Amino acid sequence: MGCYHSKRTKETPGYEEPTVLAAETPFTVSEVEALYELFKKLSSSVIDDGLIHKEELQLALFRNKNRRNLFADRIFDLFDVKRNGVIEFGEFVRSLGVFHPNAPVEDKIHFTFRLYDLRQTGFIEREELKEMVLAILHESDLLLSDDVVETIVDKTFSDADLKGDGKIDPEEWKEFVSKNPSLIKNMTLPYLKDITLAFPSFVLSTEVEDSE
Amino acid sequence: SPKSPNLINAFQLIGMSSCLDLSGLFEK
Repeated sequence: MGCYHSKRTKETPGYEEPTVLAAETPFTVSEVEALYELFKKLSSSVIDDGLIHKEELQLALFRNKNRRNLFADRIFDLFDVKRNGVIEFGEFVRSLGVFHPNAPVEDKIHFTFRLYDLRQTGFIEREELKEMVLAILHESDLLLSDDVVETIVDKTFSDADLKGDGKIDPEEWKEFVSKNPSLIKNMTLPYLKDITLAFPSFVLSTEVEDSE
Repeated sequence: SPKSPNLINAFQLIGMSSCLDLSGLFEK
């Protein structure tokens, strides 16, 4: 990892050293530094306090800080590991690490399970699945009759609920994803491999040599 | 077991949500 000696003072609450974050994620130190540039941009877009608020995530995703959405809320909640209403830099990097092309598939499957376990019961339940289907239909202005929605939910649920106990557990979810790998397509962001190109401003000032 | 080729998987439908595509975070 090399010898790290920071000359910079990071006063941002929740800031963690790139060397520490790189050791715990698929990112290199340079990539973590580049992510800090992105983090600074996002965390100052509405409230300039070095923390990402929900409105700032909504602004980044929708170009509208007031647009609420079930899935954006879930993404925010999963990134906000400490559940204190904001995303800190360390939380941001560790969560994005799951989206890295080199992150373990197991982590991606686990993340999607938690994403869809809306009420955090440890299971994806039929009502949650229907709620998410209705949310995507509403979001996309797509009209489907309730009968069609029920049929889609029933079919999917019976395919995934191998034990037939009315809920999808993590093991069943893993099996279902293995049969339908496109379900974790959103969990890989190719951009993360090029993050140092997207946010290169740090390169001239970086103080750490990557070990890779 | 028989399959229903014309029926979209509910999770595939959910995955179409733009909110689940975080690439928007990287747009300048």
